[in-house]
Amino acid sequence: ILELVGATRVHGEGVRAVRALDEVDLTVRMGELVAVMGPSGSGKSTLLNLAGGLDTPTAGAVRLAGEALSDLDAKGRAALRRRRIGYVFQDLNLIPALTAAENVSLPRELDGVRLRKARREALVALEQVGVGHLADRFPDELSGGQQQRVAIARALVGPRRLVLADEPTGALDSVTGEAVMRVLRARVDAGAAGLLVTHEPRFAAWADRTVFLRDGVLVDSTADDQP
Amino acid sequence: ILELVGATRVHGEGVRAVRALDEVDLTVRMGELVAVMGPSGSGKSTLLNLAGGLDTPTAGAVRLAGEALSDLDAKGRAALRRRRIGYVFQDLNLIPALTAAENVSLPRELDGVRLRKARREALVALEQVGVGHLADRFPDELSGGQQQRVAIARALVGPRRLVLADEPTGALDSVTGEAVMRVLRARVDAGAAGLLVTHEPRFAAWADRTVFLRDGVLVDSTADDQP
Ligand SMILES: Nc1ncnc2c1ncn2[C@@H]1O[C@H](COP(=O)(O)OP(=O)(O)OP(=O)(O)O)[C@@H](O)[C@H]1O
Ligand SMILES: Nc1ncnc2c1ncn2[C@@H]1O[C@H](COP(=O)(O)OP(=O)(O)OP(=O)(O)O)[C@@H](O)[C@H]1O
Ligand SMILES: [Mg+2]
Ligand SMILES: [Mg+2]
Repeated sequence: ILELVGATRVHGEGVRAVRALDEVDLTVRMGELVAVMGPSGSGKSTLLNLAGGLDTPTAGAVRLAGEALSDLDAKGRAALRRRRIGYVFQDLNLIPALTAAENVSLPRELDGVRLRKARREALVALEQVGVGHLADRFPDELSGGQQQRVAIARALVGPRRLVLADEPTGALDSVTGEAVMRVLRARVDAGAAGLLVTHEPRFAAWADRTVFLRDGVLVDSTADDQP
Repeated sequence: ILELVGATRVHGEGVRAVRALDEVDLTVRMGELVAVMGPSGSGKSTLLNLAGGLDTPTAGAVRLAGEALSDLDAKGRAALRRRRIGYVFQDLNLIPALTAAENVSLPRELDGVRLRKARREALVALEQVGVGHLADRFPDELSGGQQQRVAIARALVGPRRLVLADEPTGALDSVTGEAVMRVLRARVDAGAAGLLVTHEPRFAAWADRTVFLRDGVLVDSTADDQP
Protein backbone atom coordinates (compact mmCIF):
# COMPACT_ATOMS: atom_id res chain seq x y z
CA ILE A 1 0.00 0.00 0.00
CA LEU A 2 1.21 3.52 -0.86
CA GLU A 3 0.23 6.44 1.37
CA LEU A 4 0.90 10.14 0.84
CA VAL A 5 -0.09 12.29 3.82
CA GLY A 6 0.06 16.08 3.42
CA ALA A 7 2.72 15.64 0.75
CA THR A 8 4.07 19.06 -0.27
CA ARG A 9 6.95 19.97 -2.59
CA VAL A 10 8.25 23.50 -3.02
CA HIS A 11 11.05 24.33 -5.49
CA GLY A 12 13.30 27.28 -4.76
CA GLU A 13 12.92 29.84 -1.97
CA GLY A 14 11.48 33.26 -1.27
CA VAL A 15 10.27 35.10 -4.35
CA ARG A 16 11.19 32.27 -6.76
CA ALA A 17 9.45 29.59 -4.67
CA VAL A 18 7.15 27.32 -6.73
CA ARG A 19 4.64 25.15 -4.86
CA ALA A 20 4.57 22.15 -7.24
CA LEU A 21 2.52 19.98 -4.84
CA ASP A 22 0.40 21.22 -1.96
CA GLU A 23 -0.87 19.04 0.98
CA VAL A 24 -1.75 16.00 -1.13
CA ASP A 25 -3.38 13.02 0.68
CA LEU A 26 -3.57 9.85 -1.43
CA THR A 27 -3.80 6.13 -0.64
CA VAL A 28 -3.27 3.42 -3.28
CA ARG A 29 -3.93 -0.21 -2.24
CA MET A 30 -2.43 -3.42 -3.62
CA GLY A 31 -4.33 -4.45 -6.74
CA GLU A 32 -5.56 -0.88 -7.29
CA LEU A 33 -4.66 1.34 -10.25
CA VAL A 34 -5.20 5.07 -9.70
CA ALA A 35 -5.02 7.48 -12.65
CA VAL A 36 -3.75 11.05 -12.18
CA MET A 37 -4.92 13.72 -14.61
CA GLY A 38 -4.41 17.48 -14.78
CA PRO A 39 -3.15 20.27 -17.02
CA SER A 40 0.52 20.66 -17.98
CA GLY A 41 2.48 21.91 -14.94
CA SER A 42 -0.15 20.85 -12.39
CA GLY A 43 2.19 18.57 -10.38
CA LYS A 44 1.61 15.07 -11.80
CA SER A 45 5.29 14.13 -12.30
CA THR A 46 6.15 15.72 -8.95
CA LEU A 47 3.55 13.45 -7.28
CA LEU A 48 5.07 10.36 -8.95
CA ASN A 49 8.62 11.34 -8.01
CA LEU A 50 7.62 11.70 -4.33
CA ALA A 51 5.61 8.45 -4.38
CA GLY A 52 8.62 6.55 -5.69
CA GLY A 53 11.25 8.07 -3.38
CA LEU A 54 13.04 9.81 -6.27
CA ASP A 55 12.45 13.19 -4.64
CA THR A 56 11.91 14.17 -1.00
CA PRO A 57 8.83 16.13 0.12
CA THR A 58 9.37 19.60 1.62
CA ALA A 59 6.61 18.70 4.12
CA GLY A 60 4.33 15.75 4.79
CA ALA A 61 5.08 12.00 4.58
CA VAL A 62 5.28 9.21 1.99
CA ARG A 63 4.83 5.64 3.28
CA LEU A 64 5.20 2.35 1.39
CA ALA A 65 3.88 -0.79 3.17
CA GLY A 66 3.66 1.27 6.35
CA GLU A 67 7.29 2.37 6.27
CA ALA A 68 8.06 6.09 5.93
CA LEU A 69 10.50 6.61 3.06
CA SER A 70 12.16 9.41 5.05
CA ASP A 71 13.18 6.87 7.75
CA LEU A 72 15.32 4.99 5.24
CA ASP A 73 18.93 5.96 4.58
CA ALA A 74 20.16 6.56 1.04
CA LYS A 75 21.20 2.91 0.66
CA GLY A 76 17.86 1.64 1.98
CA ARG A 77 15.97 3.92 -0.40
CA ALA A 78 18.09 2.82 -3.36
CA ALA A 79 17.47 -0.88 -2.58
CA LEU A 80 13.73 -0.25 -2.26
CA ARG A 81 13.65 1.62 -5.58
CA ARG A 82 15.61 -1.11 -7.37
CA ARG A 83 13.63 -4.03 -5.99
CA ARG A 84 10.10 -2.91 -5.28
CA ILE A 85 9.29 0.09 -7.44
CA GLY A 86 9.04 0.20 -11.24
CA TYR A 87 9.08 3.56 -13.03
CA VAL A 88 8.25 4.73 -16.52
CA PHE A 89 9.68 8.26 -16.68
CA GLN A 90 8.29 10.98 -18.90
CA ASP A 91 11.73 11.37 -20.52
CA LEU A 92 12.31 7.59 -20.67
CA ASN A 93 15.88 7.58 -19.31
CA LEU A 94 17.15 4.62 -21.35
CA ILE A 95 20.94 4.07 -21.27
CA PRO A 96 22.17 4.72 -24.84
CA ALA A 97 25.16 2.36 -24.56
CA LEU A 98 23.00 -0.66 -23.62
CA THR A 99 20.69 -2.66 -25.90
CA ALA A 100 16.95 -2.85 -25.23
CA ALA A 101 17.34 -6.22 -23.43
CA GLU A 102 20.29 -4.93 -21.38
CA ASN A 103 18.31 -1.81 -20.35
CA VAL A 104 15.48 -4.07 -19.14
CA SER A 105 17.66 -6.63 -17.34
CA LEU A 106 19.96 -4.08 -15.63
CA PRO A 107 17.81 -3.50 -12.48
CA ARG A 108 17.64 -7.29 -11.97
CA GLU A 109 21.37 -7.80 -12.51
CA LEU A 110 22.08 -5.02 -9.97
CA ASP A 111 19.93 -7.01 -7.56
CA GLY A 112 22.13 -10.06 -7.92
CA VAL A 113 20.01 -12.04 -10.40
CA ARG A 114 22.20 -14.22 -12.67
CA LEU A 115 22.77 -12.83 -16.19
CA ARG A 116 21.02 -15.71 -18.06
CA LYS A 117 17.90 -15.51 -15.88
CA ALA A 118 17.81 -11.70 -16.04
CA ARG A 119 18.05 -11.81 -19.84
CA ARG A 120 15.28 -14.43 -20.07
CA GLU A 121 13.00 -12.24 -17.92
CA ALA A 122 13.89 -9.22 -20.08
CA LEU A 123 12.98 -11.03 -23.32
CA VAL A 124 9.61 -12.08 -21.86
CA ALA A 125 8.86 -8.50 -20.75
CA LEU A 126 9.87 -7.05 -24.15
CA GLU A 127 7.73 -9.66 -25.92
CA GLN A 128 4.72 -8.70 -23.78
CA VAL A 129 4.86 -5.10 -25.04
CA GLY A 130 5.42 -6.11 -28.66
CA VAL A 131 9.16 -5.33 -29.12
CA GLY A 132 10.74 -8.75 -28.45
CA HIS A 133 12.19 -8.73 -31.98
CA LEU A 134 14.13 -5.52 -31.19
CA ALA A 135 15.86 -6.84 -28.05
CA ASP A 136 19.40 -6.45 -29.42
CA ARG A 137 19.01 -2.93 -30.79
CA PHE A 138 20.34 0.18 -29.08
CA PRO A 139 17.90 2.97 -28.09
CA ASP A 140 18.99 5.22 -30.98
CA GLU A 141 18.09 2.43 -33.42
CA LEU A 142 14.49 2.43 -32.21
CA SER A 143 11.56 4.70 -32.92
CA GLY A 144 10.10 6.89 -30.13
CA GLY A 145 7.23 4.50 -29.47
CA GLN A 146 9.52 1.46 -29.49
CA GLN A 147 11.80 3.16 -26.92
CA GLN A 148 8.78 3.91 -24.75
CA ARG A 149 7.79 0.26 -24.74
CA VAL A 150 11.34 -0.75 -23.70
CA ALA A 151 11.00 1.65 -20.74
CA ILE A 152 7.67 0.03 -19.83
CA ALA A 153 9.17 -3.47 -19.96
CA ARG A 154 11.96 -2.28 -17.63
CA ALA A 155 9.40 -0.97 -15.13
CA LEU A 156 7.47 -4.27 -15.04
CA VAL A 157 10.28 -6.84 -14.88
CA GLY A 158 10.90 -8.47 -11.45
CA PRO A 159 8.85 -8.40 -8.19
CA ARG A 160 7.55 -4.82 -8.34
CA ARG A 161 5.07 -3.91 -5.57
CA LEU A 162 4.51 -0.36 -6.86
CA VAL A 163 4.38 0.68 -10.53
CA LEU A 164 4.58 4.40 -11.41
CA ALA A 165 3.92 5.27 -15.05
CA ASP A 166 4.18 8.85 -16.37
CA GLU A 167 2.34 9.09 -19.71
CA PRO A 168 3.38 5.53 -20.71
CA THR A 169 1.33 5.77 -23.91
CA GLY A 170 2.35 9.33 -24.88
CA ALA A 171 4.20 8.30 -28.05
CA LEU A 172 1.91 5.38 -28.96
CA ASP A 173 -1.02 5.02 -31.34
CA SER A 174 -4.21 3.80 -29.71
CA VAL A 175 -3.81 0.14 -30.70
CA THR A 176 -0.28 -0.07 -29.26
CA GLY A 177 -1.41 2.00 -26.28
CA GLU A 178 -4.21 -0.46 -25.48
CA ALA A 179 -1.71 -3.35 -25.54
CA VAL A 180 0.50 -1.53 -23.05
CA MET A 181 -2.42 -0.75 -20.74
CA ARG A 182 -3.44 -4.41 -20.76
CA VAL A 183 0.05 -5.42 -19.53
CA LEU A 184 0.05 -2.68 -16.86
CA ARG A 185 -3.44 -3.62 -15.67
CA ALA A 186 -2.49 -7.32 -15.46
CA ARG A 187 0.50 -6.40 -13.31
CA VAL A 188 -1.71 -4.46 -10.91
CA ASP A 189 -4.34 -7.22 -10.85
CA ALA A 190 -1.53 -9.62 -9.84
CA GLY A 191 -1.01 -7.56 -6.68
CA ALA A 192 0.98 -4.40 -7.36
CA ALA A 193 -0.27 -0.90 -6.52
CA GLY A 194 -0.24 1.38 -9.57
CA LEU A 195 -0.20 5.14 -10.29
CA LEU A 196 -0.78 6.16 -13.89
CA VAL A 197 -0.35 9.73 -15.16
CA THR A 198 -2.20 10.25 -18.42
CA HIS A 199 -4.05 13.00 -20.26
CA GLU A 200 -6.03 10.44 -22.31
CA PRO A 201 -9.49 9.70 -20.88
CA ARG A 202 -9.64 6.36 -22.73
CA PHE A 203 -6.53 5.19 -20.83
CA ALA A 204 -7.65 6.64 -17.49
CA ALA A 205 -10.71 4.43 -17.95
CA TRP A 206 -8.49 1.38 -17.26
CA ALA A 207 -7.90 2.65 -13.71
CA ASP A 208 -10.10 1.90 -10.69
CA ARG A 209 -10.41 5.63 -10.04
CA THR A 210 -9.01 8.92 -11.22
CA VAL A 211 -7.75 11.89 -9.17
CA PHE A 212 -7.36 15.38 -10.64
CA LEU A 213 -4.54 17.82 -9.88
CA ARG A 214 -4.63 21.56 -10.46
CA ASP A 215 -1.76 23.85 -9.38
CA GLY A 216 -0.44 21.16 -7.04
CA VAL A 217 -3.76 20.53 -5.26
CA LEU A 218 -5.93 17.40 -5.53
CA VAL A 219 -9.20 19.00 -6.55
CA ASP A 220 -11.42 16.05 -7.43
CA SER A 221 -11.64 12.29 -7.65
CA THR A 222 -13.95 9.89 -9.44
CA ALA A 223 -14.49 7.73 -6.34
CA ASP A 224 -14.28 8.28 -2.62
CA ASP A 225 -10.62 8.32 -1.59
CA GLN A 226 -11.45 7.56 2.06
CA PRO A 227 -11.70 3.78 2.58
CA ILE B 1 7.20 23.72 -51.46
CA LEU B 2 8.57 20.40 -50.13
CA GLU B 3 8.86 17.44 -52.48
CA LEU B 4 9.87 13.86 -51.66
CA VAL B 5 10.27 11.67 -54.75
CA GLY B 6 10.85 7.93 -54.23
CA ALA B 7 12.33 8.71 -50.79
CA THR B 8 13.76 5.51 -49.30
CA ARG B 9 15.79 4.98 -46.12
CA VAL B 10 17.38 1.68 -45.18
CA HIS B 11 19.27 1.21 -41.88
CA GLY B 12 22.06 -1.35 -41.71
CA GLU B 13 23.05 -3.85 -44.38
CA GLY B 14 22.48 -7.44 -45.43
CA VAL B 15 20.54 -9.51 -42.91
CA ARG B 16 20.16 -6.64 -40.42
CA ALA B 17 18.84 -4.21 -43.03
CA VAL B 18 15.67 -2.37 -41.94
CA ARG B 19 13.65 -0.56 -44.61
CA ALA B 20 12.34 2.33 -42.49
CA LEU B 21 10.91 4.23 -45.49
CA ASP B 22 10.10 2.77 -48.90
CA GLU B 23 9.59 4.79 -52.13
CA VAL B 24 7.61 7.63 -50.54
CA ASP B 25 6.25 10.36 -52.88
CA LEU B 26 4.89 13.40 -51.04
CA THR B 27 4.39 17.07 -51.96
CA VAL B 28 3.58 19.77 -49.38
CA ARG B 29 2.75 23.27 -50.67
CA MET B 30 3.21 26.65 -48.98
CA GLY B 31 0.22 27.30 -46.72
CA GLU B 32 -0.56 23.57 -46.51
CA LEU B 33 -0.40 21.44 -43.36
CA VAL B 34 -0.15 17.68 -43.96
CA ALA B 35 -0.63 15.25 -41.05
CA VAL B 36 1.26 11.93 -40.97
CA MET B 37 -0.26 9.05 -39.01
CA GLY B 38 0.71 5.41 -38.58
CA PRO B 39 1.56 2.79 -35.95
CA SER B 40 4.70 2.92 -33.82
CA GLY B 41 7.73 2.06 -35.96
CA SER B 42 6.01 2.80 -39.28
CA GLY B 43 8.51 5.44 -40.43
CA LYS B 44 6.96 8.77 -39.39
CA SER B 45 10.07 10.24 -37.70
CA THR B 46 12.24 8.90 -40.53
CA LEU B 47 10.05 10.80 -43.03
CA LEU B 48 10.43 14.03 -41.03
CA ASN B 49 14.20 13.62 -40.68
CA LEU B 50 14.57 13.21 -44.47
CA ALA B 51 12.21 16.12 -45.19
CA GLY B 52 14.28 18.41 -42.98
CA GLY B 53 17.72 17.38 -44.23
CA LEU B 54 18.67 15.85 -40.85
CA ASP B 55 19.18 12.46 -42.50
CA THR B 56 20.06 11.51 -46.08
CA PRO B 57 17.87 9.15 -48.12
CA THR B 58 19.39 5.82 -49.27
CA ALA B 59 17.54 6.35 -52.57
CA GLY B 60 15.21 8.97 -54.06
CA ALA B 61 15.28 12.75 -53.70
CA VAL B 62 14.15 15.48 -51.28
CA ARG B 63 13.64 18.98 -52.71
CA LEU B 64 12.85 22.23 -50.92
CA ALA B 65 11.75 25.18 -53.12
CA GLY B 66 12.92 23.21 -56.14
CA GLU B 67 16.45 22.68 -54.79
CA ALA B 68 17.60 19.11 -54.12
CA LEU B 69 18.98 18.88 -50.57
CA SER B 70 21.62 16.43 -51.80
CA ASP B 71 23.08 19.14 -54.06
CA LEU B 72 23.94 21.28 -51.03
CA ASP B 73 27.22 20.84 -49.17
CA ALA B 74 27.25 20.34 -45.39
CA LYS B 75 27.54 24.10 -44.78
CA GLY B 76 24.69 24.88 -47.18
CA ARG B 77 22.46 22.28 -45.53
CA ALA B 78 23.27 23.60 -42.06
CA ALA B 79 22.41 27.17 -43.08
CA LEU B 80 19.12 26.00 -44.66
CA ARG B 81 18.20 24.06 -41.52
CA ARG B 82 19.01 27.01 -39.26
CA ARG B 83 17.22 29.63 -41.31
CA ARG B 84 14.34 28.00 -43.14
CA ILE B 85 13.32 24.86 -41.30
CA GLY B 86 11.81 24.62 -37.80
CA TYR B 87 11.76 21.24 -36.03
CA VAL B 88 9.97 19.88 -33.00
CA PHE B 89 11.78 16.61 -32.26
CA GLN B 90 10.12 13.65 -30.56
CA ASP B 91 12.83 13.75 -27.87
CA LEU B 92 12.75 17.57 -27.63
CA ASN B 93 16.53 18.12 -27.70
CA LEU B 94 16.57 21.21 -25.42
CA ILE B 95 20.04 22.33 -24.24
CA PRO B 96 20.07 21.77 -20.44
CA ALA B 97 22.57 24.57 -19.76
CA LEU B 98 20.45 27.25 -21.46
CA THR B 99 17.24 28.81 -20.14
CA ALA B 100 13.95 28.46 -22.04
CA ALA B 101 14.42 31.89 -23.69
CA GLU B 102 18.05 31.10 -24.60
CA ASN B 103 17.03 27.78 -26.14
CA VAL B 104 14.48 29.59 -28.29
CA SER B 105 16.72 32.50 -29.32
CA LEU B 106 19.81 30.37 -30.10
CA PRO B 107 18.97 29.55 -33.77
CA ARG B 108 18.41 33.26 -34.40
CA GLU B 109 21.62 34.34 -32.65
CA LEU B 110 23.56 31.77 -34.70
CA ASP B 111 22.09 33.44 -37.74
CA GLY B 112 23.56 36.77 -36.76
CA VAL B 113 20.46 38.35 -35.20
CA ARG B 114 21.40 40.76 -32.37
CA LEU B 115 20.94 39.42 -28.84
CA ARG B 116 18.25 41.94 -27.76
CA LYS B 117 16.11 41.34 -30.86
CA ALA B 118 16.55 37.54 -30.63
CA ARG B 119 15.47 37.61 -26.98
CA ARG B 120 12.42 39.78 -27.77
CA GLU B 121 11.36 37.32 -30.50
CA ALA B 122 11.91 34.42 -28.09
CA LEU B 123 9.69 36.00 -25.41
CA VAL B 124 6.89 36.56 -27.96
CA ALA B 125 7.11 32.93 -29.15
CA LEU B 126 7.11 31.58 -25.57
CA GLU B 127 4.14 33.77 -24.70
CA GLN B 128 2.22 32.43 -27.72
CA VAL B 129 2.45 28.87 -26.38
CA GLY B 130 1.60 29.84 -22.81
CA VAL B 131 5.02 29.61 -21.09
CA GLY B 132 6.23 33.25 -21.28
CA HIS B 133 6.37 33.36 -17.47
CA LEU B 134 8.92 30.50 -17.46
CA ALA B 135 11.39 32.15 -19.87
CA ASP B 136 14.27 32.27 -17.38
CA ARG B 137 13.96 28.68 -16.11
CA PHE B 138 16.25 25.88 -17.18
CA PRO B 139 14.74 22.77 -18.87
CA ASP B 140 15.10 20.63 -15.73
CA GLU B 141 13.01 23.19 -13.82
CA LEU B 142 10.09 22.68 -16.16
CA SER B 143 7.45 19.96 -16.44
CA GLY B 144 7.37 17.66 -19.49
CA GLY B 145 4.58 19.62 -21.14
CA GLN B 146 6.25 22.95 -20.44
CA GLN B 147 9.49 21.69 -22.04
CA GLN B 148 7.53 20.55 -25.08
CA ARG B 149 6.07 24.02 -25.52
CA VAL B 150 9.56 25.58 -25.31
CA ALA B 151 10.62 23.23 -28.15
CA ILE B 152 7.60 24.35 -30.19
CA ALA B 153 8.42 28.03 -29.64
CA ARG B 154 11.98 27.34 -30.86
CA ALA B 155 10.64 25.72 -34.04
CA LEU B 156 8.40 28.70 -34.86
CA VAL B 157 10.68 31.66 -34.16
CA GLY B 158 12.16 33.44 -37.20
CA PRO B 159 11.34 33.17 -40.94
CA ARG B 160 10.64 29.42 -41.19
CA ARG B 161 9.43 28.22 -44.59
CA LEU B 162 9.01 24.60 -43.47
CA VAL B 163 7.80 23.46 -40.05
CA LEU B 164 8.25 19.79 -39.04
CA ALA B 165 6.52 18.75 -35.82
CA ASP B 166 6.86 15.21 -34.40
CA GLU B 167 4.05 14.60 -31.86
CA PRO B 168 4.16 18.26 -30.69
CA THR B 169 1.20 17.62 -28.36
CA GLY B 170 2.35 14.24 -27.00
CA ALA B 171 2.83 15.45 -23.40
CA LEU B 172 -0.03 17.95 -23.42
CA ASP B 173 -3.63 17.82 -22.19
CA SER B 174 -6.22 18.58 -24.84
CA VAL B 175 -6.74 22.23 -23.86
CA THR B 176 -3.01 22.99 -24.03
CA GLY B 177 -2.74 20.86 -27.16
CA GLU B 178 -5.43 22.88 -28.94
CA ALA B 179 -3.56 26.12 -28.09
CA VAL B 180 -0.38 24.73 -29.64
CA MET B 181 -2.19 23.58 -32.78
CA ARG B 182 -3.69 27.04 -33.19
CA VAL B 183 -0.19 28.59 -33.21
CA LEU B 184 1.12 25.95 -35.64
CA ARG B 185 -1.85 26.40 -37.97
CA ALA B 186 -1.45 30.19 -37.94
CA ARG B 187 2.19 29.79 -38.93
CA VAL B 188 1.26 27.61 -41.89
CA ASP B 189 -1.59 29.94 -42.93
CA ALA B 190 1.00 32.75 -42.97
CA GLY B 191 2.85 30.89 -45.72
CA ALA B 192 4.96 28.04 -44.31
CA ALA B 193 4.61 24.41 -45.43
CA GLY B 194 3.94 22.09 -42.50
CA LEU B 195 4.30 18.37 -41.71
CA LEU B 196 2.70 17.18 -38.49
CA VAL B 197 3.20 13.69 -37.05
CA THR B 198 0.46 12.82 -34.60
CA HIS B 199 -1.47 9.76 -33.42
CA GLU B 200 -4.39 11.92 -32.24
CA PRO B 201 -7.23 12.17 -34.78
CA ARG B 202 -8.50 15.40 -33.19
CA PHE B 203 -5.16 17.09 -33.94
CA ALA B 204 -4.83 15.57 -37.41
CA ALA B 205 -8.16 17.27 -38.08
CA TRP B 206 -6.32 20.64 -38.07
CA ALA B 207 -4.40 19.57 -41.17
CA ASP B 208 -5.52 20.06 -44.79
CA ARG B 209 -5.02 16.33 -45.40
CA THR B 210 -3.62 13.26 -43.71
CA VAL B 211 -1.31 10.57 -45.13
CA PHE B 212 -0.92 7.15 -43.51
CA LEU B 213 2.32 5.18 -43.20
CA ARG B 214 2.60 1.45 -42.60
CA ASP B 215 5.97 -0.34 -42.57
CA GLY B 216 7.58 2.57 -44.39
CA VAL B 217 5.02 2.73 -47.23
CA LEU B 218 2.46 5.51 -47.78
CA VAL B 219 -0.69 3.41 -47.90
CA ASP B 220 -3.49 5.97 -47.90
CA SER B 221 -4.33 9.63 -47.88
CA THR B 222 -7.44 11.62 -47.07
CA ALA B 223 -7.23 13.76 -50.22
CA ASP B 224 -5.71 13.40 -53.65
CA ASP B 225 -1.96 13.90 -53.37
CA GLN B 226 -1.60 14.73 -57.07
CA PRO B 227 -2.12 18.46 -57.72
N1 LIG C 1 19.36 3.53 -36.53
C1 LIG C 1 18.44 2.58 -36.81
N2 LIG C 1 18.85 1.32 -37.07
C2 LIG C 1 17.93 0.37 -37.36
N3 LIG C 1 16.61 0.58 -37.42
C3 LIG C 1 16.16 1.80 -37.16
C4 LIG C 1 17.02 2.87 -36.84
N4 LIG C 1 16.28 3.98 -36.61
C5 LIG C 1 14.98 3.61 -36.79
N5 LIG C 1 14.91 2.30 -37.11
C6 LIG C 1 13.69 1.52 -37.43
O1 LIG C 1 13.03 2.16 -38.48
C7 LIG C 1 11.63 2.04 -38.30
C8 LIG C 1 10.99 3.42 -38.41
O2 LIG C 1 11.35 4.25 -37.32
P1 LIG C 1 10.65 5.67 -37.06
O3 LIG C 1 11.41 6.28 -35.92
O4 LIG C 1 10.57 6.43 -38.31
O5 LIG C 1 9.17 5.23 -36.60
P2 LIG C 1 7.93 6.12 -36.12
O6 LIG C 1 6.82 5.90 -37.09
O7 LIG C 1 8.37 7.50 -35.88
O8 LIG C 1 7.49 5.42 -34.76
P3 LIG C 1 6.98 6.03 -33.33
O9 LIG C 1 5.53 6.36 -33.53
O10 LIG C 1 7.21 4.88 -32.40
O11 LIG C 1 7.81 7.22 -32.99
C9 LIG C 1 11.39 1.39 -36.94
O12 LIG C 1 11.01 0.06 -37.10
C10 LIG C 1 12.72 1.49 -36.24
O13 LIG C 1 12.97 0.38 -35.41
N1 LIG D 1 13.30 22.21 -10.41
C1 LIG D 1 12.22 23.00 -10.49
N2 LIG D 1 12.30 24.28 -10.16
C2 LIG D 1 11.21 25.10 -10.22
N3 LIG D 1 10.00 24.69 -10.60
C3 LIG D 1 9.85 23.43 -10.97
C4 LIG D 1 10.93 22.50 -10.94
N4 LIG D 1 10.47 21.30 -11.38
C5 LIG D 1 9.16 21.47 -11.66
N5 LIG D 1 8.78 22.73 -11.42
C6 LIG D 1 7.44 23.31 -11.57
O1 LIG D 1 6.55 22.56 -10.78
C7 LIG D 1 5.29 22.47 -11.45
C8 LIG D 1 4.86 21.02 -11.52
O2 LIG D 1 5.69 20.29 -12.41
P1 LIG D 1 5.35 18.78 -12.84
O3 LIG D 1 6.53 18.31 -13.63
O4 LIG D 1 4.96 17.96 -11.67
O5 LIG D 1 4.07 18.99 -13.79
P2 LIG D 1 3.20 17.93 -14.62
O6 LIG D 1 1.82 17.96 -14.08
O7 LIG D 1 3.91 16.64 -14.67
O8 LIG D 1 3.16 18.61 -16.07
P3 LIG D 1 3.26 17.94 -17.58
O9 LIG D 1 1.89 17.41 -17.88
O10 LIG D 1 3.61 19.16 -18.40
O11 LIG D 1 4.32 16.91 -17.58
C9 LIG D 1 5.45 23.12 -12.81
O12 LIG D 1 4.83 24.38 -12.82
C10 LIG D 1 6.93 23.24 -13.00
O13 LIG D 1 7.28 24.39 -13.73
MG1 LIG E 1 4.91 15.60 -16.16
MG1 LIG F 1 8.64 8.67 -34.16
